[in-house]
Parts: sequence; structure tokens; C-alpha cells
Amino acid sequence: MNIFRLAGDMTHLASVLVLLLKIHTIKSCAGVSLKTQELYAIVFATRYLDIFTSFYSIYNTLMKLIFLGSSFSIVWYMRYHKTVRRTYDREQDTFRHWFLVLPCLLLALLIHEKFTFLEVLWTFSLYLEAVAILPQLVLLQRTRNIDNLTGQYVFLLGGYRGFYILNWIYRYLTEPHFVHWITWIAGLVQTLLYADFFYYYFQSWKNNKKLQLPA
Amino acid sequence: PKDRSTKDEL
Repeated sequence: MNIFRLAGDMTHLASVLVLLLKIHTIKSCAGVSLKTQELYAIVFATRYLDIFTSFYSIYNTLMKLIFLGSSFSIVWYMRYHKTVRRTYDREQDTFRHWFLVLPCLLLALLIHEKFTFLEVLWTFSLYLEAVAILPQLVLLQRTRNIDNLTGQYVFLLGGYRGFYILNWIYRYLTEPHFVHWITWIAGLVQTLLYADFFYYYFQSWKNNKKLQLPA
Repeated sequence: PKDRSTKDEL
């Protein structure tokens, strides 16, 4: 464990807590993409299949349970909670996220480190996580008026993978034979997808005006 | 065994 990875995990944790806070307290998920939340639930479900077979640390297992629990409960809230589900703008959140799942699955079947069931699904979760934010970014472009909590959620979610990139650089420099192109490229693509959001987020923060993404 | 992969990461 290094400071970059810890910062990344804490930022990631903060992003899901911000979202859960928003949905649980104001009973609203306006501006939140259910498609992205469903993709993240799939990412965690396929990433943490080894939770029962391999144990690294209490921290590792605890965080996996938190991410699994939070992502599935957010999907539950947005689909089935009587008050929250009414605030979900179904008409705007129309990204065909299944068109992201299949290519990631095919790519994982083609490019992986080992051709085993767990490894292919784990690689699939890496590719899917890289693009899982797309429905949310599209929704933000459409809804334009981004409330603070949703903006913070996307900002923290984008920041966590950025910290992970620093973690991979650190591990590459300090651990011999630590080379994982698949993880690195997927993580880099993921962070780059946030680039324009980050630009507009900092602009709005600097000029102290509401976050507006160009149409 | 602590394998050298990124599996110990979240």
C-alpha cells in the first residue's frame, strides 16, 4: 500500500458516499445516470469475484464489501425506492450502456493476462470501468444544470483513478517486474475521459460560477 | 502468496 493508492481509495470511497448522501438525504437522484450506476455494479461484481477465494487484508475485503454494497444499493434506490425513483429522469438517461458491455467482454476475451474465468471477468471489469462514466457524462451534458453534489461525485470519481495512475508509477519504480499494461492503459483511458469535465469543473470553481458543460 | 499482480488493488 502506498499513499497514492490510499488517496485513490479514499477519493473513490468519498465519491460513493457523496452520492449515497445525496440520494438518502434529499431523496433525489436528479442528474444521476442509472446506467452508469448499473455499469459500476457490474464492474464491482466482476472485479471482486475473488473476495471469497483470496484474502489480502481486512482493508481490502472491507473496501470491496463497501463498494459492492454501495453500488448495488444506489441501483436499488434509483430503481425501486418509491420517492427516489420518481426523480430519475428516464428520458434523458438514454445511453445504450449495453453497447459498452459487449465490446468490453469481447475485448477481455481477446486481450487478458491469463485465459481463466476469473481473469477474463476481472479484465472485463477493468475495461468496463474505463467507460462506465460515459452515460453520466452524456447526461450531464444534456441536463446542463449540474447540482453541486453530482458535480462533486463525478469529480471525485474521476480523481480516484488519477491517484491510481500515480500508484502504478510508484509501484513500477519500486517493485521489480511490476508491469501491467492492461491495467495501466484502461486506467489512463478512464482518466482521460474525465479530462473535459475536469476542465469545465475547474473553470466553474475558479470563476465561482455554476458548472455548465457545453452542449 | 502476494502475487505481483494488481489483484491486491481495489
